[in-house]
Amino acid sequence: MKTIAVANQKGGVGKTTVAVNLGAGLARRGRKVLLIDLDAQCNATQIVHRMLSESEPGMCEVLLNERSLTPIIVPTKQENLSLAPAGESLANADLNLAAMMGRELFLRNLLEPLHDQYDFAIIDTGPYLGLLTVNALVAADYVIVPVSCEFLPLLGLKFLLETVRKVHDKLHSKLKILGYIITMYDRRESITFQVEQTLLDHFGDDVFKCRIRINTKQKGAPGRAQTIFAYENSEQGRGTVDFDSLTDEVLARTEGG
Amino acid sequence: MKTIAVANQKGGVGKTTVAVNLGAGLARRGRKVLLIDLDAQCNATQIVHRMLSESEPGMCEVLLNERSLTPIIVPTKQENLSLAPAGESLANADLNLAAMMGRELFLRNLLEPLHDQYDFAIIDTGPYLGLLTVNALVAADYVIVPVSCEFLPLLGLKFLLETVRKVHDKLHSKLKILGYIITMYDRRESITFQVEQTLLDHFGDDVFKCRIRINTKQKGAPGRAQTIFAYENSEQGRGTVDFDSLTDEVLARTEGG
Ligand SMILES: Nc1ncnc2c1ncn2[C@@H]1O[C@H](COP(=O)(O)OP(=O)(O)OP(=O)(O)O)[C@@H](O)[C@H]1O
Ligand SMILES: Nc1ncnc2c1ncn2[C@@H]1O[C@H](COP(=O)(O)OP(=O)(O)OP(=O)(O)O)[C@@H](O)[C@H]1O
Ligand SMILES: [Mg+2]
Ligand SMILES: [Mg+2]
Repeated sequence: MKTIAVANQKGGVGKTTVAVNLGAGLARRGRKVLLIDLDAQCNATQIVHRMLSESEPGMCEVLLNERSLTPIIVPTKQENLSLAPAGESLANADLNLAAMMGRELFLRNLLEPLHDQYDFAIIDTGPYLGLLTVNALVAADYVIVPVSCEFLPLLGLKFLLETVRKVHDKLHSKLKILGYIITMYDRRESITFQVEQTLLDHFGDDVFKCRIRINTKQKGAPGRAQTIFAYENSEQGRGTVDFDSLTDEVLARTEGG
Repeated sequence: MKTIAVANQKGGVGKTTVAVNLGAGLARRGRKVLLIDLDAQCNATQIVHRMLSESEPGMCEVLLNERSLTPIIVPTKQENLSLAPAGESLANADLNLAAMMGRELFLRNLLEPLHDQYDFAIIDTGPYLGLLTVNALVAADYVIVPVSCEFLPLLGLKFLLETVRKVHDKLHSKLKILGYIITMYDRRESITFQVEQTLLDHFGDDVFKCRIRINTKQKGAPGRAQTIFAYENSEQGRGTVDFDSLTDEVLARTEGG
């Protein structure tokens, strides 16, 4: 199993959209995929499943009690895509984890027994660099960093790369940045090309070749609790084409495809 | 002094853009305004000031050591607008605050002595509902909630309102929601009207009448470290008109203007 964390502490850059649709893209290719929702907003859970009721255990219960992940994993409408959902209690996980021994390793230990059951695990993280995100980075083989074509998200990369470097040096030396994916790419705006050029200058080939174009269907799809593939229901749909290309590139970078 | 927190744990909905440009809008009307950056991303600080160096104290140092705010306050290019900046150390404030007695009240106590020096204090918060955001809610008289015209931000309001209610019941009974401001309003997309209608149905007059329209200049202004007023430099600019109307409504709701 290859584990990919999708992370960027800047809010609203497309982390959930990338995690959900890359997960679905890999599942459409027949890979067995586990999507893990580690964001207290529970957005990925709302898109491919539904909000958990108070009595249903989610990622928080499993992390804090070091139980197995298996009992909370649910199927989704996309074949080959399963979900480890987040519940509302995840909002308090950080403070609870802070006092526990080995707190950065909890998720990695939970994923260990699932290695043979899935080809990929994709972790959606929230817009901050706290213990939950650190758990995701320690559990991951790779990190994908979504960057939207705006100025403020560029500034935030410095903090993210510092955190990735610290995790790499202190907790998990095999962690690699799989790539930077440019999202909400809008050819009508000059800032799009400025941001693109800045990223290419700084990160070169680490920037994925494909672009996730601006697409109003991406704003609507979560409202129908659908992935972009199901929402567009067409192989030529803008989001379908974009996420198919991202899926191609991720497979090439991980399986040497 | 009237204190307004700008909060919504959903990422990228326009919290910083509203905090900075409302602060500037009020300052342009001759009100003395203190902008407080309580987001570990330091975006407001980068827009109206610059990143702090490691040796310069910011909001984190002041909060944890319960020192006075005054020594860290800096002027900005906008007359009547001052800033209490955030430094990189704010990212660790949450875990440090967690163990301290009265941890939710730190910011309120810091603002107490400034009551006669400013007409308004505007607090920018980060995209999460942790102790820093709770500090902002406890210190505030009002909360402004930016909501962008997309589906996922709507879902997040439930969590935010639960937190506001808890703060109101347990820590600060005078906290009021000043209003919901619809941001990134794009008449070309049907989802804009669906979100608008849903908000009006749920919150009625609590929704500000003005809309902050989609405006590519808002994406560029932070790159020039300017407010939208300075960037557009025209009373007819789209952002200038929108933020002038928001300023009008905020004054009407707080000063009964
Ligand atoms: N390509 C796109 N075109 C237009 N809108 C998009 C696109 N991708 C995502 N969106 C919309 O932009 C908003 C932000 O995306 P998303 O929620 O995936 O970001 P995020 O980084 O996960 O946010 P958070 O920081 O809150 O977790 C959502 O409302 C989403 O529907
Ligand atoms: N009216 C607008 N039109 C177009 N772009 C906008 C508008 N308002 C803000 N933006 C851009 O959208 C992005 C998100 O806005 P902003 O950073 O203010 O949101 P935020 O809620 O503070 O994000 P975070 O959750 O990371 O703190 C920024 O790059 C900003 O420049
Ligand atoms: Mg998300
Ligand atoms: Mg912000």
